Amino acid sequence: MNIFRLCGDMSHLAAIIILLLKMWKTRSVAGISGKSQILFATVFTARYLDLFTSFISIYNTCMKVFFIGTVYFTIYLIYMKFKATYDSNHDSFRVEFLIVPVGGLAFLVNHEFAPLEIIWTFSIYLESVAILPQLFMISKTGEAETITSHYLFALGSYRALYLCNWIYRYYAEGFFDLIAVVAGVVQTILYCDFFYLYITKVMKGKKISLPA
Amino acid sequence: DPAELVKDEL
Repeated sequence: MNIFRLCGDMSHLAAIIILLLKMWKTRSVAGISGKSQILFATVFTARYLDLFTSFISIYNTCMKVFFIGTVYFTIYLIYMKFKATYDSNHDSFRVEFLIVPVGGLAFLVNHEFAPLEIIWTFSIYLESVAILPQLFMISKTGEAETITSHYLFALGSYRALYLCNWIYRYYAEGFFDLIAVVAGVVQTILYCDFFYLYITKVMKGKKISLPA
Repeated sequence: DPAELVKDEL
């Protein structure tokens, strides 16, 4: 563990808590993409299959349980409890255009042609594009609530911090995983446009409103 | 083998 990875995990944790607070306080899931949350649930389920088989640390296990538990609770809030506020018309990204290519790529490019390794690779590739339905929804509605912007900023920062973690681990431990790094770079790049809007607007107290 | 190492990350 290093400071970059710890900050990354905390940023990820903060994003999930911000999202849950937004939903619970406003009792609304307006502006939130249910499809992205379903993709995140797939990512966590595929990545944490070893939750019960391999023990890394208390921290690792607690975080995995928390991430899996909260993402399914978020899906419950979107599609059941606050279903009336779910904007399905604007949440229209075709996720099959993500899952099929990512699934194929995981078969072709991986470290080892073994079931658990391919599933893990699939979760890494899927996570890098899982936010697209959410960003697509914001571009369609033309705006994002400020609290949703904070959620996205924390979520985008998490993988950017992981990139720093991999740089650190490369020099400190000689550790390097090309698949995780490339997917992490793609994932962070997808947020750049949003980061720009967040820093130039939200930090000045304005709302994010894209030219619709 | 990098595949073994990375599994200690979330």
